[in-house]
Amino acid sequence: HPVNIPRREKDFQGMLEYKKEDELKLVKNLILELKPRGVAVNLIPGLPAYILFMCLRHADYNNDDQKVRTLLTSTINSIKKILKKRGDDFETVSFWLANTCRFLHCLKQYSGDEAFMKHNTQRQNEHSLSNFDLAEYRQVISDLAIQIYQQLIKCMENILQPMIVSGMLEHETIQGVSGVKPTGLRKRTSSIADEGTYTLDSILRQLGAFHSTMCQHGTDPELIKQVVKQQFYIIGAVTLNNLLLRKDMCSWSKGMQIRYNVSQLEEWLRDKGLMTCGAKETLEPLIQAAQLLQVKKKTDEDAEAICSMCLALTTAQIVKVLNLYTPVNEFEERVSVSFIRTIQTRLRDRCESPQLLMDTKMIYPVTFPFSPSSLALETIQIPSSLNLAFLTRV
Amino acid sequence: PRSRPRVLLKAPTLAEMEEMNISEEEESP
Repeated sequence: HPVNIPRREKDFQGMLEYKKEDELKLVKNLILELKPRGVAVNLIPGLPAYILFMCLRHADYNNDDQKVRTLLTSTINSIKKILKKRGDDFETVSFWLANTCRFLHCLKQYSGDEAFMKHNTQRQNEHSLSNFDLAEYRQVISDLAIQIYQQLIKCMENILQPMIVSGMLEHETIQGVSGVKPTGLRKRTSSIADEGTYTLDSILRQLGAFHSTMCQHGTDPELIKQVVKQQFYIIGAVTLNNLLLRKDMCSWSKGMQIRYNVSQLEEWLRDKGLMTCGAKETLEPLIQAAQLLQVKKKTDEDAEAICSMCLALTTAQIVKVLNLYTPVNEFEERVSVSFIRTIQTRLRDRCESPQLLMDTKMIYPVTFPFSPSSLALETIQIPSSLNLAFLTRV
Repeated sequence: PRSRPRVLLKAPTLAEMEEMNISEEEESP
């Protein structure tokens, strides 16, 4: 066994040497068998991406195009394979989205292209790829990141979906505003029956769990913003669609409850420093529907106010809410047919789709803004828990 | 400053890689 003499970090060049025959072992141990919830919890964020890039640098340094190609292909295929196998596990998908993006950023940061070198230290510039231009592979990896992002959104949607109607519409946290329940309200009165139902708190806790997982994995802040905007869109769209289909959700008190719930979601955004990510704006149709439940709906002036307020709702949606509106007590009345006709006349000239329900499957296009890292590759050490002792620091 | 330009490595598309991957997956049970 050779004696391991510790070398000073400045003597390393930020590369990892491996034998061709160890490539399968590398992707197996680092990608296929790595458990984001186990070993990976204590890793520096993006470590698998840095390790793979440092291996790639060594193949590039040796001018071995075949080794570069097979490593990139094995890496991409292994990431796809693990996502096929564990694609319904949010932590796995988030972990590989963060690492795929980090790998993509490394390919840019060390590409030698001046546009990506602006923030590099001199030492980092010395670590640029020497022999190969991997621009085409960067495109493939960017496509892979888009696929992983879409999978992350689906995964998150599967978790959130069952909570939304219960937490945003059915569960009442404001006591005593309902008065007489509108007919058809399916509120359970027994506290035992309430156990196991989702509340707004369940949604907020889940959003917090998604957020902290992504932060822990070193996901780019710009990407987190896009995920959160998409989450809020889904919450808003599913809530509004259910409101548009359920008479028992169209009352003054439900409007109050929804506005309170929206304020709590906004509070969550503020707490996470995400007020400018566009998430709040995705709730606008829901906010306006809640306001519509609460405003007066009688005179021509009321009709005018409604038409200038509900710009994020389609005519079909406005008319549907007015038709479904159900008084909760004897002081209120149903919306008159003539009032609804007035609204329809006023909105006749609007250019819009006749769409009633929102598309809950819509996904905003994602971008991965370049995010260079200040980490010095030569300082990276590989924890023994990764079982990569066959890699040699160079 | 570099003395010579880097060599562009042609890459298959993600879809092409997927096709390549099918034969690979058939091997595993």
